Amino acid sequence: MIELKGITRTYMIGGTSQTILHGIDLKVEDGEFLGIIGPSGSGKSTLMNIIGLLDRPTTGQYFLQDEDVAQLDDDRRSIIRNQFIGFVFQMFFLLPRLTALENVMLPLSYRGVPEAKAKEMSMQMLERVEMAYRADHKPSALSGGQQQRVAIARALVGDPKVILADEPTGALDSKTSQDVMNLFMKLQQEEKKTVVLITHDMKIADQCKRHIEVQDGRLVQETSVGDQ
Amino acid sequence: MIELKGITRTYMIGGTSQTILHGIDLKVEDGEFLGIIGPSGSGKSTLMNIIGLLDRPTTGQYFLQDEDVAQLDDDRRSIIRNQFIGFVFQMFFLLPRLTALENVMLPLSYRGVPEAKAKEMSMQMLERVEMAYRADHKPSALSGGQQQRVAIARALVGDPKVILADEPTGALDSKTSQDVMNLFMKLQQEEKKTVVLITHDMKIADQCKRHIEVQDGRLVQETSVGDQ
Ligand SMILES: Nc1ncnc2c1ncn2[C@@H]1O[C@H](COP(=O)(O)OP(=O)(O)OP(=O)(O)O)[C@@H](O)[C@H]1O
Ligand SMILES: Nc1ncnc2c1ncn2[C@@H]1O[C@H](COP(=O)(O)OP(=O)(O)OP(=O)(O)O)[C@@H](O)[C@H]1O
Ligand SMILES: [Mg+2]
Ligand SMILES: [Mg+2]
Repeated sequence: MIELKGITRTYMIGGTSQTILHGIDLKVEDGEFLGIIGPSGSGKSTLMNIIGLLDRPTTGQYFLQDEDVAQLDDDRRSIIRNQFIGFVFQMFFLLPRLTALENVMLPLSYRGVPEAKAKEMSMQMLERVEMAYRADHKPSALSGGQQQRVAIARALVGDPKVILADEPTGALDSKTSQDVMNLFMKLQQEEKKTVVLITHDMKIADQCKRHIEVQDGRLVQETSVGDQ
Repeated sequence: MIELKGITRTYMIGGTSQTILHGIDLKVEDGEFLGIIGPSGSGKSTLMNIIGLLDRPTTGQYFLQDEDVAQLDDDRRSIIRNQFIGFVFQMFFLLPRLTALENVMLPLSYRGVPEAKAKEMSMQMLERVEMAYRADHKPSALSGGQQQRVAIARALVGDPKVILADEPTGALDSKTSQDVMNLFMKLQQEEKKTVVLITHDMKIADQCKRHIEVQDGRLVQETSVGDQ
């Protein structure tokens, strides 16, 4: 489903070049549940943004369903992203002038889903993350963990094949974190979705069937549940 | 040092009134290390914003060093806040057009500290959170955990008497989280600072000498290390 070969990412900053990802090779099968761990600043979000077609690698190939998507034009990548991928951002990136409900409806409106249908699907998804009672609040009138859950609802509402979640429980208490984890696991087990999630929480990482560790922009170790 | 009596906070939203904090009484002694826990949306940040003079209670009294500060005018509250309080925001709130270093220097420039001195103090504080190597990056060129550490450095650079930290390790891996916790504990033990920190991480909460729990806008339980 997802295959990265020799992925590097380099930034130019203040005239010098900084390499953030150094030749990453990674294969994620359909229906897998992969956890990504690693120290702050190691390159996890950068890697996730490349997988999510939000950023281009500097060198390397990225095969999504056997098509090399790294070098497609922006429009093509946007279409693929909107169809296939649900992304929960580390910084949420909710639109400040829209309510929680309107934020969740956004991916559906890009696809041309009629408003009444989009509203119904979005309220259902907000229910699943226990945020329906705040549907009419704008992000500034939501707590940190409430914003995170709205971002999760928005990532899932379009029924994506691949769910990419960048620290989706970072702002949540342990009960709500587990509810979110249960939701992801249900989607992977019952609907065969592929889930890749970045986390700093070992309680969450240990529930991922497989996890990989990033350090200084390289993949350093793999753990599968079978190994422990 | 800090005493809240009968603090309530109500918002008007869409024509109806929602009460977020219901009659909170809380005393925090000088030099205490207090942890605040509780479910997402329970009112922790709202409570912290009132303690940090960023928000006014709807009713109730707030004595800071025996002065009722709840009803002082905005200018007076700003001055007190800048002198006494260092605040680590749950959402960081770094200024996007300034570098990490410039963001940390900001509280010092409000106090009229000369630039060369402000720069030196800020680089030292960035060293303490291991962020000196990214001093010249703007927030968009920093990882989530790096932004959080810059926000911590900015809260501490002015040597405040009271440190209020809203989920200061939410974006950090466990080693970096413990480094931050060690820094707060050092400041409290060696420099007698008062620390109030909100956390979802029980490993962090258990290191606070005392912790209180918020549920639905009320304080429901107190735990001191002595009770366990
Ligand atoms: N636009 C940019 N220009 C230069 N460097 C950048 C840019 N964006 C990110 N970086 C650097 O890339 C490195 C990796 O960032 P990334 O966001 O991938 O880390 P991360 O592993 O997700 O960290 P965290 O756990 O703190 O979220 C960091 O050192 C960061 O400073
Ligand atoms: N401007 C506002 N108008 C109306 N309701 C608000 C506003 N700001 C916050 N709220 C509500 O107040 C409640 C408490 O929010 P608060 O940010 O204090 O929660 P919290 O305990 O910090 O949660 P978290 O752990 O998710 O950060 C939430 O239900 C939120 O929706
Ligand atoms: Mg990250
Ligand atoms: Mg909060």
